[in-house]
Amino acid sequence: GRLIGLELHNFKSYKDTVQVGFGESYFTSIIGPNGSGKSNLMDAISFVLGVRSNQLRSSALVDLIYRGRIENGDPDNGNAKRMHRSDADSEAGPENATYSEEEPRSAYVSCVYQKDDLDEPTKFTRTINTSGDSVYKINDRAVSYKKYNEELESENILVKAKNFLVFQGDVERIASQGPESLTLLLEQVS
Amino acid sequence: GRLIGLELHNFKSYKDTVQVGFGESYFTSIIGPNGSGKSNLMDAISFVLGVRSNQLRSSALVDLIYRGRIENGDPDNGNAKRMHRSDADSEAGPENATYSEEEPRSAYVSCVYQKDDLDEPTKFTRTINTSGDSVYKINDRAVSYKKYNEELESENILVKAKNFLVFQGDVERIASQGPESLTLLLEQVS
Amino acid sequence: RKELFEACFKHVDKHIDQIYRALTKNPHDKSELAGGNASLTVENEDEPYLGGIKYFATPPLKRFKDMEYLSGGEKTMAALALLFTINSYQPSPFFVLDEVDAALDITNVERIAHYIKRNANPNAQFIVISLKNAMFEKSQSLVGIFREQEDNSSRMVSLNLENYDED
Amino acid sequence: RKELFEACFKHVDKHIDQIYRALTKNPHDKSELAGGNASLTVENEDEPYLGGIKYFATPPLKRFKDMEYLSGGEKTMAALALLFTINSYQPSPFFVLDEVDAALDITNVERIAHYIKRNANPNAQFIVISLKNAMFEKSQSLVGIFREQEDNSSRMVSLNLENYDED
Ligand SMILES: Nc1ncnc2c1ncn2[C@@H]1O[C@H](COP(=O)(O)OP(=O)(O)OP(=O)(O)O)[C@@H](O)[C@H]1O
Ligand SMILES: Nc1ncnc2c1ncn2[C@@H]1O[C@H](COP(=O)(O)OP(=O)(O)OP(=O)(O)O)[C@@H](O)[C@H]1O
Ligand SMILES: [Mg+2]
Ligand SMILES: [Mg+2]
Repeated sequence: GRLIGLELHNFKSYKDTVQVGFGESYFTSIIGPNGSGKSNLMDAISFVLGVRSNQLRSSALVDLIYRGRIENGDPDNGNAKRMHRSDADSEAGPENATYSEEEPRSAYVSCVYQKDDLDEPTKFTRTINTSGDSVYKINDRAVSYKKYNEELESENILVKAKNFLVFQGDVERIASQGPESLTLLLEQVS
Repeated sequence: GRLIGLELHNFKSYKDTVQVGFGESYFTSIIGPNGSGKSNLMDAISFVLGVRSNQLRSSALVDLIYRGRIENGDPDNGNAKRMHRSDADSEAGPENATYSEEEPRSAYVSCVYQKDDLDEPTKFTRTINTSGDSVYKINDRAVSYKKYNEELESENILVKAKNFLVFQGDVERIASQGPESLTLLLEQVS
Repeated sequence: RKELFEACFKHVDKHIDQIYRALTKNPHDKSELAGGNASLTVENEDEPYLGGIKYFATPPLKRFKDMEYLSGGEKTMAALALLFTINSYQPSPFFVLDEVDAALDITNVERIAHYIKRNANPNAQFIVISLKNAMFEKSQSLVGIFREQEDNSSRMVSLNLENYDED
Repeated sequence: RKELFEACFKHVDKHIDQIYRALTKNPHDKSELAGGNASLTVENEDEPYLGGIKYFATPPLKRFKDMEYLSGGEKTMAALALLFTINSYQPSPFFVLDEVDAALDITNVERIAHYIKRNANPNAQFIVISLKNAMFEKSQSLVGIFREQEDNSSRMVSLNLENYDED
């Protein structure tokens, strides 16, 4: 099978809806400057495949929803006291952010996948809302996570093992991981 | 003050004696292909300044001594059983290696440092032998580690804080280190 | 359980050396001697899934095989060989690699790009994030990401490289 | 103890924003608005050395300041700013940096190279290991490392770049 394309809606740094197709290419490179959103695109792929969020760099699933408008006031968390006013216009994160009228309340990522033995492609969609709940759909019909994962496993997309994803900064660890960790990986794959 | 040059003797991948001078340059780049020995040169600088060995990538100080000749036989460690003979000519490491007549028994690194208020440069030398002992010399006279470290500290070379060394793969951690760890660094510097 | 694990292990063990050698020899070198060596060892012979599995790799013309002795770039090459070998047991339809070439010099970037190009096919799709020309200029298509400042949003454009002639 | 710590903290706190801004604006941009923002916060006001110190950085034209939101390259820039600022309290006579530019795109490599060039002086020596032309072509001298295969050893050659004319 092959990945035909993706659609992102309010996912991380991607406001509104964006689509990308891979066409006939089986070697596609993603390029752009630092901070442009390349790793966020990989996060989108991992997200739609059902990868658990601790790998996605965000401490909470709600952090994956696009946030654009700068809010006034001082949204510092906890007891940290700021020494400067110079960054009053930037935020620590969404823990204390109140969701204004204009911020999106949900985000989704869809991937369109062509199975070898079917004519029609299969669409996998995962939606997240501000309460942190994920909804999984196959061809726009809601399914359980178990069913979603089984469908992917039947295509050798082993989300638990993640043996086809290498996150930024992670590659050397594959070689230097401890022996027990390598055993675990082989177990997950078999 | 400034670093004038280094001399390495049987240190890591540098067989016999090599020297490098920095001349008048205050911005020097070290370049070369993967595996050529660039990080080993940084290890040499850290070593001669008295950095504790866990930062130097080698689990034991004796691993820092140049080893060149391939020994016959099967030097696998512990109970690991090899499945192939194809790498019978490479070694796991020195734990089971018997030191042959031809392998060096000691290694040293010297750095020549010009203090601002002296005419003559100061030479710092650290030697390591196969029993894992370090010998510290200033201008070729043996001194205690305490004296050696104090002499460096008087030049603002704070070996404990390592606030002037960034090892390969380490830079992002400086920003993402936990708050307690940043406090510790500021304490070591002050 | 033991059978499943051993089937997977035997496959990886059988192919790791060949794949590591393919990655570490020069792209146009056809000789059998070129490239490094890699191997696995089991700590617990009878019940391998209970013990650890150690990975060793020796770069071309080098002596040591412990990971502790490998440089940053050498470790990356060894890691990619292991990753590709493990994946080949139950090949996934696509790979997503984010800046795996960060520690590689230009020669090694070319080796990886070359390996991907040779192995990519309609059932093995490679999606590679890279900052290095030597990597992305070999791909069939590019997805360019940029920030739309006024909108405070990331945007994407696609470019099919095969529409351009090789010079 | 508290006084020593506070003296160091006050210095870093005072300068971090300015140094982060110097690193993140365009090299030839002289405006005051250019560049990002950075700051520190103490968790324990009365006895700061007993609590943690949090570091925040917001890249130019971005919104968030938590490290969790920064990309690989943005984190590297923030880290270098913090490193240079902490060091400036008790400036060491030299720096040794090993491939700190691994995650940086060419524009950011140039910013770092430019910053080093501007700040390097007889009392602040920079020794930088790099695989990237945009970094090492700005240095005053090069030390080239290579492997002497027959001897199974690393070797060094030095080259003074200032002997060559700028074209
Ligand atoms: N929920 C969100 N809403 C808006 N912007 C976000 C959100 N989460 C992350 N971002 C932004 O995404 C950017 C990071 O993008 P990403 O990590 O994809 O960059 P990158 O292209 O991989 O860069 P690099 O080459 O440095 O690795 C950050 O600047 C961050 O502010
Ligand atoms: N004690 C030793 N004796 C001989 N060779 C050694 C010893 N210790 C390490 N080496 C060799 O040094 C090499 C690693 O060198 P180093 O880490 O400096 O490379 P590098 O130039 O930094 O490469 P990269 O660009 O990939 O980071 C390894 O190939 C290793 O075999
Ligand atoms: Mg990234
Ligand atoms: Mg290195």
